[in-house]
Amino acid sequence: GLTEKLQSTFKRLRGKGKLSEKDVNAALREVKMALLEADVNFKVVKDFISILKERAIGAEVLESLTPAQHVVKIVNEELTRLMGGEQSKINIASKPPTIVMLVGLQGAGKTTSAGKLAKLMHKQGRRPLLVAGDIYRPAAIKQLQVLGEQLDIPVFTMGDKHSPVDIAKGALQQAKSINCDMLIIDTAGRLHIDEVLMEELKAVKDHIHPHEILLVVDAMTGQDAVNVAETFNEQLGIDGVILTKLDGDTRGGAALSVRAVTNRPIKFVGMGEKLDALEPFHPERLSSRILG
Amino acid sequence: VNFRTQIDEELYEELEEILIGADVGVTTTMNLLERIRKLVRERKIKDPKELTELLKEEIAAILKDESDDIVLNQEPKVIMVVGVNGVGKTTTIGKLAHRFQEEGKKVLLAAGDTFRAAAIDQLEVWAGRANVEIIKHSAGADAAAVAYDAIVAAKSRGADVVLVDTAGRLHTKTNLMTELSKVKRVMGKAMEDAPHEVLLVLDATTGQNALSQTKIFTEAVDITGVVLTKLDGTAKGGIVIAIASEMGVPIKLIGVGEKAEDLRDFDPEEFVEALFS
Ligand SMILES: Nc1nc2c(ncn2[C@@H]2O[C@H](COP(=O)(O)OP(=O)(O)OP(=O)(O)O)[C@@H](O)[C@H]2O)c(=O)[nH]1
Ligand SMILES: Nc1nc2c(ncn2[C@@H]2O[C@H](COP(=O)(O)OP(=O)(O)OP(=O)(O)O)[C@@H](O)[C@H]2O)c(=O)[nH]1
Ligand SMILES: [Mg+2]
Ligand SMILES: [Mg+2]
Repeated sequence: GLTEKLQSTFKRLRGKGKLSEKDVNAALREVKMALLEADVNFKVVKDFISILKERAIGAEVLESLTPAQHVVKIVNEELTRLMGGEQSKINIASKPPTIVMLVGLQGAGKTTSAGKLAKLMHKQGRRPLLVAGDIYRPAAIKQLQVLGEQLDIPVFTMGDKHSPVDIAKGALQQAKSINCDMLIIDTAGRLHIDEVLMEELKAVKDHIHPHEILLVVDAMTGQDAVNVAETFNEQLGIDGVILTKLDGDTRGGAALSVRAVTNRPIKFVGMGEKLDALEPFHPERLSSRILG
Repeated sequence: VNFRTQIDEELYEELEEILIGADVGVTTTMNLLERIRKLVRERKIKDPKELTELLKEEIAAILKDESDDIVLNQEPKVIMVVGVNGVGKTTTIGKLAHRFQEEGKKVLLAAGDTFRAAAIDQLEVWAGRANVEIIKHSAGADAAAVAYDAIVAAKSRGADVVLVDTAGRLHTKTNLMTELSKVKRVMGKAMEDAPHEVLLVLDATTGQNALSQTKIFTEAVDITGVVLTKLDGTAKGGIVIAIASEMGVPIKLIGVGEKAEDLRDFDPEEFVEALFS
């Protein structure tokens, strides 16, 4: 991992006495490579390295007997700090129902995460209503209905001939009449550059004012994570992120990119296809995974 | 890059950022730029435009080596579609069904994802759209049995091509990869040499993990080609350069949207132009 790479970098420099700024730059170059290979966006890496450099050229590293360990310690601290604390909860509205809306690119894991979130909320004593807001993808409504059946959680649908705005409004009515205190709205996957579909999301937001808009991001996303997160946040505004498919072997650098450009917390991580595979986000775990 | 008047370190840094930003990856980017530096020295190149064109040609050459078309040269041609979750396997099969149908071919779909909620329903909608037949069992049935039955049905109905959908699975799940190998083996029992094509679907938004996916799926089912989807977004899919050069897997098709007609043959030159735009 990074520690080994840094140790060999500093080994080559031993016997020169105190470390110089040039030596620290060599170490920072190793950190840069590790982050890029972990899929962190190159602009985010640039900014992060300059933050690190300020700390790394202090006496802490230059006079250390174990400079490699010290650099790794600083990197871990800065990464964990950037990732933010744990905020793995849905902010409950003072007046029910709490409205949660899941958005994101095609195939990111929104529908599955909607089911997982409903299960978690139900376990925490809430009465969620799943809302079939994807009127485009073949069998998307059926997919959510199957999940609802598996969970014994109600699913609101108006079929695929009504607009997502009408569906959201209808769901709000239904939630009040069947005494559900939470709406979890599944939306169709869309490109952040699709103006028509981004307008559709804004329209839903304007009509029913969700308390939480969660961006669902695939953990194996590469450099593009920055474009997606930035655009969704600028156009729609997001309150948090669900990072999915973290049960694979991707390093997950997209998480750092998304956090850096939106400053929003990663609230949950998807760790599998089953409906119980939703876990709270642990920043230190993801930091060490990114560093490899 | 278009306004530079000389070749200097700034130009190389700019090219490095374009490549890294396109998910080409650190190692492949360094190798490419090292090769360009060498050529610039050898050929005494002074014009930055010429250098950039040289870089584009180098990349296109890597990709050309490996690109290939899907030919319907078996009765029926059996095509298996695999990949991790959510990349676009089912949609790509819908697009292929549409393409072959338009070419006057008799197409049969196999609903080989017996696991995910409404996976069979989803493929059924695509079958309806392309006006082709579909072989399906109930949810939870044995995927290998569906594939087997589909090939048997294709032979007896004189289908030209069978498209076999499979459940998405992360390559790190050994038991699921073993299941996939079994599905392939069982297909070979229904027809010798089947499947004739095994297409790995990769999402253009995926970063370096695509390399690991390609490696493990190749080990499990011997990939004959890659379909790179979602190129209609802002992701460039640069990881295919490493895949072509390090693994010799041909990139055959690209997905550029969610509709039936949003499928194109892979064109190395177009791909490289888009990478630099
Ligand atoms: N291994 C794994 N698979 C996941 C996870 N979350 C979702 N999936 C799978 O990813 C695939 C896509 O999930 P969906 O929920 O359909 O994604 P989506 O964002 O709703 O897709 P669209 O509606 O088409 O945009 C499915 O095969 C899911 O089972 C996860 O955390 N781990
Ligand atoms: N924009 C865009 N979306 C695509 C493309 N190909 C597929 N999609 C979308 O990606 C999402 C996932 O597609 P699926 O075909 O369900 O993917 P899959 O690999 O079969 O998913 P699983 O079976 O759950 O593993 C759907 O919303 C598709 O419409 C493409 O080329 N461009
Ligand atoms: Mg969905
Ligand atoms: Mg599928």
